[in-house]
Order: sequence, then structure tokens, then C-alpha cells
Amino acid sequence: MNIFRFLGDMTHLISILILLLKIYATKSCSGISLKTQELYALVFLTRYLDLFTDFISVYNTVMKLVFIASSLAIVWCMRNHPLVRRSYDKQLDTFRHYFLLLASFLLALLLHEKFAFQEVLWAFSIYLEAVAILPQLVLLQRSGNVDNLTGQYVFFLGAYRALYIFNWIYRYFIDPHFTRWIACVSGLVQTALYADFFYYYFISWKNNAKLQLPA
Amino acid sequence: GEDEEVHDEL
Repeated sequence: MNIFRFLGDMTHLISILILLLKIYATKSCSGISLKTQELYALVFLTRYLDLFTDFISVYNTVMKLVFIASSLAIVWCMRNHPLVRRSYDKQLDTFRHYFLLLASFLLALLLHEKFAFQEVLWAFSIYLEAVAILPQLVLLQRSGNVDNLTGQYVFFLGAYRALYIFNWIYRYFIDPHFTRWIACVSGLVQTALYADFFYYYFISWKNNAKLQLPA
Repeated sequence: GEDEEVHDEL
């Protein structure tokens, strides 16, 4: 474990706590893409198949359980909680995310560390996570004004994988045999997708103005 | 075996 990865995991956890706070405190999920949340739940379920077979550390196991439980709880809430589901922007959340599923799965069949069930699904989860934010970013552009908690949520979500890039650089310097091309290239793509969001987030922070994404 | 790379990252 290194400071970059730890900060990355904490940033990821903070993003999830912000989303839970928004949904719990405002009983609303306006501005949140259910499709992105469903994709994240799938990312965790397919990535943490080794939850009961490979024990890495208490920290690793606990975080995996937290990520799986929170992502499923958010999807459940957005689908079934009477107040929350009413605030879901169904007519704006129209990104065809099934294409993202298919593309990630096909790529995982081609590019993986080993052609084994768990490894192909692990690669699938890596590719899927890289593009899972797209429905959310499209929804933000369509919904115009972004409320603070939603803006913070997306910001921390983007920042976590950026910190992981520093983690991979650090691990490479420590051990040149350490190569995680799949995770690293995918992480770069994932972070790049946030580029314009980060730009408008920085502008709104600098001008102390409301976060506005151009339509 | 040790070549079995375990994914130790979240």
C-alpha cells in the first residue's frame, strides 16, 4: 500500500459517502444517473469475485464489502424508495449503457491477463469502470445546473482514479517488474473522460459560481 | 504459484 493508493481509496469512499448523503439528506437523486450507478454495482460485483477466495488484508476485504453494499443500496434506493425514485431524471438519463457493457465485455474477451473466468471478468470490470461515468456526464450536461453535492460527488469520483495513476507510477519505480497495463491504460482513459468536467469544476470554483456544464 | 498475479488493488 502507498499513500497515493490510500488517498485514492479514501477519495473514492468520500465520493460514495457524498452520494449517500445527498440521497439520504435530500431524499432526492435528481442529477444522478441510475445507469451509471448500475454500471458501478456491476463493476464491483465482477471485480471482487475473489472476495472469499483471496484474502489480501482486512482493509481490502472491508473496502470491497463497503463498495459492493453501497453501490447496491444506491441502485436499490433509486429504483424502489418511493421519494427517491420520483426525483430520478428518467427522461434525461437515456444513455444507451448496454453498448458500454457489450464493448467492455468484448474487449475483456480479447485483452486480459489470463483467459480464465475470474480474470476476464476482472478485465471487464476495469474497462467498464473507465466508461461507466459517461451516462452521468451526459445527464449533467442535459440537466444544466448541477447541485453542489452532485458536483462534489463527480469530482471526487474522477479524482480517485487520477490518484491511482500516481500509485501505478510509484509502484513501477519501486519495482520495474510491476506492470498493470490493463488497469493503468484504462485508468488514464477513465481520468481523461473527466477532463472537461474538471475544467468547468475549476472555473466554477475559481469564480465562486454555480457549476455549469455547456449543453 | 507466485506467477498467479493476485489483484491487490481495489
